[in-house]
Amino acid sequence: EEQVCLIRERLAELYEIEEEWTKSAQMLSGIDLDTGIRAGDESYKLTKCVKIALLYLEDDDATNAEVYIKKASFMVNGCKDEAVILQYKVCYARILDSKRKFLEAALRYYEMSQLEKREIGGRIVDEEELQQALTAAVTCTILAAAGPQRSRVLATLYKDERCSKLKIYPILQKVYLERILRKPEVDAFAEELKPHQKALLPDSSTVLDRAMIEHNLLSASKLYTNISFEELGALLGIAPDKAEKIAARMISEDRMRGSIDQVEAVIHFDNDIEELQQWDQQIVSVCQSLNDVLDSMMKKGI
Amino acid sequence: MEVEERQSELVEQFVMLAKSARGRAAAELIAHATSHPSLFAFAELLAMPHIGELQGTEHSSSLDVLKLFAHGTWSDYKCNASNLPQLLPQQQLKLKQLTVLTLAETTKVLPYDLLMRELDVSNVRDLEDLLINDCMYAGIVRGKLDQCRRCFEVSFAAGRDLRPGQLENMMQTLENWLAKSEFLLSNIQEKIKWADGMNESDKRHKKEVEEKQEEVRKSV
Amino acid sequence: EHALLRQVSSLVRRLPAIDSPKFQDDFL
Repeated sequence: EEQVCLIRERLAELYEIEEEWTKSAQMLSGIDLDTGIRAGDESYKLTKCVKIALLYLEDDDATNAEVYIKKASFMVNGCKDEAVILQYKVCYARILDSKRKFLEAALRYYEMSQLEKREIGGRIVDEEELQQALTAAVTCTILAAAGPQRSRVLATLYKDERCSKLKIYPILQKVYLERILRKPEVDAFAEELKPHQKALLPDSSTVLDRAMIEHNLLSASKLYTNISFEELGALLGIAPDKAEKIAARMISEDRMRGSIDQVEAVIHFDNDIEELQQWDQQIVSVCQSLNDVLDSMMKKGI
Repeated sequence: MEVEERQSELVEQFVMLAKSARGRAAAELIAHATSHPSLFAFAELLAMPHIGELQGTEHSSSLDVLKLFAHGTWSDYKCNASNLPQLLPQQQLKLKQLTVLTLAETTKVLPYDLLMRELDVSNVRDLEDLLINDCMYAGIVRGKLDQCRRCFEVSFAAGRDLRPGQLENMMQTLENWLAKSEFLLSNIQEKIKWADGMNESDKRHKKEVEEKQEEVRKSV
Repeated sequence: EHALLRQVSSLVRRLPAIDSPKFQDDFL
């Protein structure tokens, strides 16, 4: 059994060098980790499970990767090897990302981007890798379904000054400021995405399309009291009936406040705040402006 | 305030440059200032001596452009286009942005028809894109677009340079506001006094009722 | 002070703070 194990490991290495990721993973997964002579060696088992999961992920095979990362999750708490733990975290985040659990993936990527200790298991984690993790966190957050939780993560990322140096920052800023994203910006963002992030959904739109349309719809609700579906479609760059369908879904999922008048083909966006509160806010901001003027006068010695 | 804060440095830069720029250099400075995407204030530059000296020279049309950007609108430009140099695209956009600010001075609800006429825009989509991208996202106005009523409700608009004669109006509005605030304040104080009075009389009434209750209880 | 005048001009324009009919009902 020991010889078989060694041969498999050697073959897996060769497949890996050939970038035959799935074959390499299959070779390793043939090693009996549950009953063989290694069954007692938790560290060896954990290392192998994480390795197999990473190899499957190289071929974007999140399903098989998840099988092994689940096995690893039962052993990782007892592990002392920081390198393996980090690999496990990377793997877990990438599996969530591949399975389009974008918000969970974003949180894990962000946690990894904040790694303090750079020297792990004799290897240096360089700035570039941390930036990649941060960029992945931003990308996944942008792709996540619009709503309050995503807004909180966006706020965290936007306020993290490391993000202002990322290439993806302009789009992060517009998404955070709830501004409508125009097609050129979306296309530029699309170029940076991984294949699975551009995958087709059952309704034959892509993950990106859906994220962008929902985002733009929410952004439009901040700008409009009401809008016809004709114009909304023109604004979002999609067919009016599709805009209506997505708006209806978001309203029913309580991710946007509003009502749809199908006779007039108009969507009316509800204001989250009552008129009286609006008045209070207006009075507060008028008084704030007055204070600003008085401060300016003070500063200028008037 | 944000707009003022953002552009105060720019204003200072251009004023500094205007101290040494004369003739052609001053004309180029005006073109640069009226093209800058973040500058919406021109009164300071207009007040600089070297800029005023352009009057009557070969560069006086640049001075006219600066006056147009300080106080005028897109319609003013179109009426006077033959006497003014051809505006660059970024200058045209800026003058339209300034026109929205001027329109927002008169009323808080701007009808689409008025906006489309004053901004020379032929359809709703283009008008709304201009208001969204170049006004709301530029931070010079805040508000809501209402397609059913075909109007733009302005909740905030940055201040433009004051036109001659506007100061009196502004003082008058401030006086009215002061008077109204004082009236409201005295009104509220009166209501508070009334409420206190009512509270006192309720307390007295309640005390009388309790005393009467006590008497009845004793007699029974 | 042109900047100050612009600020006051912007401030003055925001009065009255709100005058929508719905507000009147809510306020009353």
